[in-house]
Amino acid sequence: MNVFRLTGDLSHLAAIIILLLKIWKSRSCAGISGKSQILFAIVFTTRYLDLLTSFISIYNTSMKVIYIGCAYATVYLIYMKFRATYDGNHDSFRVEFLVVPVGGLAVLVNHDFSFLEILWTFSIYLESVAILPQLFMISKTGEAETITTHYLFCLGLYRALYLLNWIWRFYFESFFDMIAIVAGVVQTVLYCDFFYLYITKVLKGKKLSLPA
Amino acid sequence: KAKNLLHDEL
Repeated sequence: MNVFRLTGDLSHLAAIIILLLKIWKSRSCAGISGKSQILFAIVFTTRYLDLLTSFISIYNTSMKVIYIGCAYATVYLIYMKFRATYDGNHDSFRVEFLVVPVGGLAVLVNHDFSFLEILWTFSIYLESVAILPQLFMISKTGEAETITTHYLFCLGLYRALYLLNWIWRFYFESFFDMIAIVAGVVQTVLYCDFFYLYITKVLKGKKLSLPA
Repeated sequence: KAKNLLHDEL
């Protein structure tokens, strides 16, 4: 464990909690892409099946349980409890265009052709593009609530910190996982224009509005 | 491919 990975995990946890609290407190999921949240639930489910097969640490296990629990709770709030506030018209990204190619790639490019390893690889590839429906929805509505931008900032920051973690681990532990690194770079790059808008607008107290 | 496939990261 190193400082980048720990702060990355905490940033990820913060994002998940911010979103859950935003929906719960405001009793509304306006501006939130339910499709992205379903993809994240799939990402955690396929990645953390090793909860059943291997134990790494209390921290590892508890974080995985929290991530999975919050992901499904968020999906439940969006599609069940507060479904009247779900903006399905703007959440129109065709996720099959993500899941199918990612599934195919996971079968072709992986570290080991075993069931759990292919699912882990699928989860890594899927996570790198899972935010696209959310970013697409914001581009369609042309704006985002400030709390949603904080959620996205923490979510984007987490994988950027993981990139620093992989540099650290390469240097100090001569560990590197090309699949995770490449997917992590793609994932972080997808946030770049959002990061620019967040830093130049939201941090200056303005509302995040895209040129419609 | 006996890589240590125990993924210790979240």
